[in-house]
Amino acid sequence: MNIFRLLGDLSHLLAIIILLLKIWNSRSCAGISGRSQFLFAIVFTARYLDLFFTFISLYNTVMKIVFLATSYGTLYLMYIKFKATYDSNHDTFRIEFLILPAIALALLINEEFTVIEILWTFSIYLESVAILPQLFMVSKTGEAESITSHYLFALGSYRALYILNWIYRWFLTEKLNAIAIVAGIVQTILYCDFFYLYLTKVLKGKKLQLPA
Amino acid sequence: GVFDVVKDEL
Repeated sequence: MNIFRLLGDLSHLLAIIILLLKIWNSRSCAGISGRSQFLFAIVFTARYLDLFFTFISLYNTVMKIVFLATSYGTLYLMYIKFKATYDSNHDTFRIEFLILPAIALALLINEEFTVIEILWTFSIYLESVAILPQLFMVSKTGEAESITSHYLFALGSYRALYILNWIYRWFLTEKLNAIAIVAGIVQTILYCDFFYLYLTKVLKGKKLQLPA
Repeated sequence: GVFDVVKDEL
């Protein structure tokens, strides 16, 4: 464990907590893409199956349980408890165009052809594009609440910090995973447009407006 | 090698 990876995981956890608090306190999921949250739940489910038969550390196990519980909790809030506030008209990104290529790519490019490895690889590929429905929804609605932009900033920062973690581990000649690194770079690049707007607008108190 | 796989990350 290094400071970059710890900050990355905490940023990820912060993002999930910000989202849960936003939905719970405002009793509304307006502006939030249920499709992205659905993809995140798939990502965690496919990746954390090893939860039940490999123990790496207490931290690792606890965080996996927290991420699984909070992602399904978010789905519950969005699709059941506060379903009436879910903006399905603007949450229209075709997620099959994300899931199917991720499955195909995981079957073609992976470290070893086993079920657990294919599922892990699929979750890595899917995670790199899972935010697209949310970014698409923000561009369609033309703006986002500031709390949603804080959520996106924390979520985007998590994988950016992981890139620093991989650089750090490379200098320590620790073992690395090329698939996770390439997908992590793609994932972070998708946020660049948003990062620019967040740093130049939201932090100056303006509303976040993505060019439609 | 450096790209041997270790799944200790979340």
